[in-house]
Amino acid sequence: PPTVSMAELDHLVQIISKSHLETCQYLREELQQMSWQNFLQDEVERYQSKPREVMWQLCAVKITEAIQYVVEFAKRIDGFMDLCQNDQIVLLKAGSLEVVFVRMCRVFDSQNNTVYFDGKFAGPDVFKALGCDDLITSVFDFAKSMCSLHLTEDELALFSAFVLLSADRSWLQEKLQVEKLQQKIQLALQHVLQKNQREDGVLNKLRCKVSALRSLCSRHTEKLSAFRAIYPDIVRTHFPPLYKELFG
Amino acid sequence: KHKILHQLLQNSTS
Repeated sequence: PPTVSMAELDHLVQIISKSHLETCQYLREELQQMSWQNFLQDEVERYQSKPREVMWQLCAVKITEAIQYVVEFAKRIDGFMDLCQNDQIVLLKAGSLEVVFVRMCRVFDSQNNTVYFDGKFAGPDVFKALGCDDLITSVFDFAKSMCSLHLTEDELALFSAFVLLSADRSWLQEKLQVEKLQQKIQLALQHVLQKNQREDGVLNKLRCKVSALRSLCSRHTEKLSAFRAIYPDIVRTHFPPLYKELFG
Repeated sequence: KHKILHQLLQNSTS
């Protein structure tokens, strides 16, 4: 592991937390002001009665919006822009949706099992028209278990950066450089967890989340290919170009 | 390939 001074770790924590807050799409205060408003039953039914392809397109748009913020986050992480462009793209292709899932716990209401979507808080039933009940249930379960860790914004920022800078992604050209950066981020995460006096188990719990994230993303890819097999023209002509670049 | 991603990466951070 690289030797890093305390001052360097503090600096890394500061930069990554700032980047996270500048690019997190919603501030916690803004969400609280929306007073955790849930969709009414007739609104839920309106989503449920949308044609499958329309609901898929809506979700693809929302995911793409969230991913654009993750790209901005990545760009502001110390060292990310120093990587070669191939590796920047490899890391974003593999990790941007994972970070969206990590960030989801900020807009998730554990008590009601709802997530902020399209202006209000939505339960899993809102997404019924997608025809992916099992995936949606897993995404909600993941958000709930992330919430139960009660991470602070700086812990969440560093965990997001750790996920994004995964050195074991396929097709990296300068694996060693990514590895060094990820190790530094891991040290910074440990440093923050210690400073925040979190119990020892949190880091291990976060490590388990890494494999859960991979499984969620590969299941998203499977569902997309199944959908594309039935509606190739909808994907080609109506889905956001960035979404197609990332998952096509 | 990855035209938009390239573009997003090249835009200066605002």
